[in-house]
Parts: sequence; C-alpha cells; structure tokens
Amino acid sequence: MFEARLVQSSILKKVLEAIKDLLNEATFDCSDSGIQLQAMDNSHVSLVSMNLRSDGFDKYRCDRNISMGMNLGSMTKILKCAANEDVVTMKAQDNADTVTFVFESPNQEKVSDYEMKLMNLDQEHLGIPETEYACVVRLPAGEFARICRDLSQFGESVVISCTKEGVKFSSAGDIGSANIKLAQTSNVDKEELAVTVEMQEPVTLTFASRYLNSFTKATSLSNVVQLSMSPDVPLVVEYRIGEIGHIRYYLAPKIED
Amino acid sequence: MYQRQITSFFSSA
Repeated sequence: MFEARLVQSSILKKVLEAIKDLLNEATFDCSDSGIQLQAMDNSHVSLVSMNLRSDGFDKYRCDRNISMGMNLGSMTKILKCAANEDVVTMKAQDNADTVTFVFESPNQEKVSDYEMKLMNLDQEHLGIPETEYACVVRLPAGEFARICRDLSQFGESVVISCTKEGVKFSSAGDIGSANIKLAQTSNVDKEELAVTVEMQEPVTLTFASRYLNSFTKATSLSNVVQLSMSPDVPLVVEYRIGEIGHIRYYLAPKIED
Repeated sequence: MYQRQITSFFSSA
C-alpha cells in the first residue's frame, strides 16, 4: 500500500506545471525515502530529476517500492480539480494499475476522489555523475525567467558566460543582439534577491533558449534558482521545492559545428 | 551550432 498526504496541494500542482511542458509521461518511483522522478524530454536534450522526501509529507506510507507510470496530461487535469488550499492524498495498492487522488477541503465539507489509470513505462534511468562545478550562480527565479523570456525573442540560443564579476546572458539573431549582465550583489537585505557567483574557473556555454524557457515553468516553486556550469557538461537548473525536495533540469550544451 | 543530447553525457544506469 502506498499513501502520501500533502496539506498543500499547491506544491503538487506547481510540480506538474513545472514538468508537463517538457514531459508527456513520467514514472513516479516511490520508496520509503520519498518520491523520485527522472525522465528525458522527447528529444533527449534535457533531463528532469525531481525528488520529494517522505518527511516532507504529512503522512507517508510505502510498504513496498512502487513505480507509477503517469500520463502527465491526465494528472494535470486531475490536479486542476484540487483547490490550492485542499489537502491532497495519493494512494495506490501494491502492484496496482491505478492511482487515486483524494482532495479534501480545509473544513472537510467537500471530499473528492479521482482514480487514474497507470501506464507501463519502461523509461531508461540515467546515471548522473557527481560533479564539482566550475561556476555556481544563484539568482532570483523571477529574474532568470525574465531573462530567458526576453532573450528568446532574439535567437534560439543563449550564451551564458560566468566570471567572478558576475554572469552574462547573450543572444543574437535576425533582429539583432542582446546582452544582459548581472553583477554579484554586494549586500542585499533579503537572501532571495541576491545574485551570487561561486567560481572555480570562468565558463562560457551555449544553450537552446526554448529549453531554458521550459525550465522556468518551475519559477512558482522557489524564489531562488541555482545554475551550475562546467566546461562541456550539461547545465543544471535547480529549484528547491519548499522544505520537501527539489527539481533539477539538466540541459546539454550546444557546440560549434 | 550543434545541439548535443543529454545521453552523450549521462549513461544508462
């Protein structure tokens, strides 16, 4: 029997919002440590890795490890039926072929349950090597979303250049070129407004802007986003999910022909 | 510019 109860259904709604553009379906691997998801987009250019720790749930029971193949379009439709302040519970019997979502209104006057068929997804699991990154940038998530949106108007690629002074985002195309430079903030009163750069060595990499824009669908999950870069390895775009976990997007760089 | 795939960096576990 698997049962996970979350007082804030908005977390699960935001998680679906963050992945449904990139992925059509994904396997939720549930164990007693929590729920893990790892899936590549259809073009195999990016990888989503999400983790929700069991101790972040109000109630969590997982008698036996269970992998639930979910159609994310269907799951989104079901989660749209939950109000933000509803309590959500996901339930599944061992080796079940359906999962049930229960939404309870705060005053318990309205309880809804939705049963969804599970899919058999034999998705390959990728090993992600531990990496010491040359540059780790932390910046306001809203700022990063704004930069990706603005620059995607200029070209299909964004060059991210990181030095100890700060980070520069550039794009060029038919209408012209654009550069956005963010300096390291010196002393900001609020942590989530800071721009910080931890640099071992300068790095400049080029990425497809449409994937970066897809990643920023996770902006509602966290005030801060973390970008990790090293020469010639995938970019990592990480958003924390409250105190319960994180979502990490890995994006392969573009290289000169 | 040539877009590489994520599978050329991460191998199947």
